[in-house]
Amino acid sequence: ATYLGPLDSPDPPCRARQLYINFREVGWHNWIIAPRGFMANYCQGHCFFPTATKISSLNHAVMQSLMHSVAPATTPPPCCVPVKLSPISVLFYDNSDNVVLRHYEDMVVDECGCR
Amino acid sequence: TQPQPGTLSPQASALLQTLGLSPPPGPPPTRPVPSVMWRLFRRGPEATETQGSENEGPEMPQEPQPLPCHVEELGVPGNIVRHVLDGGASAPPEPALGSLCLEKPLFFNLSFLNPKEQLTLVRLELNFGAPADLAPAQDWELSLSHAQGPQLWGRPLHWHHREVLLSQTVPTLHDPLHFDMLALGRLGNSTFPQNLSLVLELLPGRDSDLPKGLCTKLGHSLEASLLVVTLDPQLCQPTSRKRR
Repeated sequence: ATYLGPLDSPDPPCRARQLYINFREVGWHNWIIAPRGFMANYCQGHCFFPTATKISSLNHAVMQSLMHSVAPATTPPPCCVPVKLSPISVLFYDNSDNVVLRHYEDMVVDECGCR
Repeated sequence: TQPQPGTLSPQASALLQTLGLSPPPGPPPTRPVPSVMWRLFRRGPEATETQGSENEGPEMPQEPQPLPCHVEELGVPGNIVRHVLDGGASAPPEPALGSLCLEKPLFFNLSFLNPKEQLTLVRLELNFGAPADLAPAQDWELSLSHAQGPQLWGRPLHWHHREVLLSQTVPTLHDPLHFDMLALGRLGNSTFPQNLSLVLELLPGRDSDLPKGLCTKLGHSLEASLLVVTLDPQLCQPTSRKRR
C-alpha cells in the first residue's frame, strides 16, 4: 500500500515515500507468524541541480545534475536511489513445520539520495 | 491473473525463492511458537513494524538492534534460526530395560539445511515438563548416543550401532537441559546431515527411590527440540563502510 500524499510540487524532489507491504494481502499471513507487514518504502523524485546539492548526493551526482541543467540533451539527471537501508526479521513456519526466524538485510529504505 | 487456488503465481514463486521462504502446503500450521523464537524475534531490527499477530507472543520491549547476521542471545553468527521438534515425539518411549528409567529415540529432520549455509549452532533442548511427583533435586545419570545404521521409526536396529556422545550427572530435571551438539562432535558423516538420530537414556542417581510410574510420565512429558542456527554468507555482506 502506498500513501500518495498531496504532491509537494509538480516535480517532487528525490526522497523516500511510504510503501507498506502487508503479508495478509499476498495471502502469506497463515504461515508468516510475525510481523504482519513492514514499511519497505521506496525512492522517487528528481535529482536536478541545485536540489541534488541539498540531499545526500555523491559529488559525481552533483556534477552530473549540473551538466544536466546546462545540457539536458547530452547528460541525463542522476538517479534517485536508496542510500540508507535497514534489515528486518521474519518469523514463519516452513514446509517441515519448523518455526524459523530469518534475518533480511536491506529491506527497509530509510533514506534516498542522488547517485 | 489469479493463480489456481493452492498454486503459486510465477511471481510469488520467484519472490519466495529469492527470500528463501518455503511456505507449508495445506492448512495453516497450528504448532505453538516457542518462547525462545519470540524472544529472538523481538530482539530483531527496529524496522520490523509488528502490527501484532493473532498468536502474538508475550509483549516484550524492543531491544536495540543487534549486529547484522549475529544472534546476540546465543552468541553465534547467523541469520537463520530454526526450531525443530523431535520427529519421534509421537512414538511412545520404549519400556526401559533393567535399571534404566527412560530410553527414548530422538529423531530430527535436518533436510532443510542448504549447502551454502554454514552451521554455527545446533543446540538440543530436553524439557521434561517437571511432572508434579518429580523430586526437585535428585541426581540423574543422563546419556546421549548417536544412533547410526539402519533404523526403524527413528530407532537404531542394532544396539551396538551407537556412539555415546555424552554421559553426565544432572542434578535436576526440573529445568530445560541444553546440549551443544556441534561441540559434542560430528553430526553424522557429512558436514550437512540430512537428519540427526539420537538415543536418550536416563538412569536415576544412586539410592534414589522413584515414585511408581514416574519414568513413564517423564517419557510422555519429554519435549525434545533442536535450535539450529546457520549463516548464509551471501546474505550477510559485512556492513560497507559508510561512503563519504
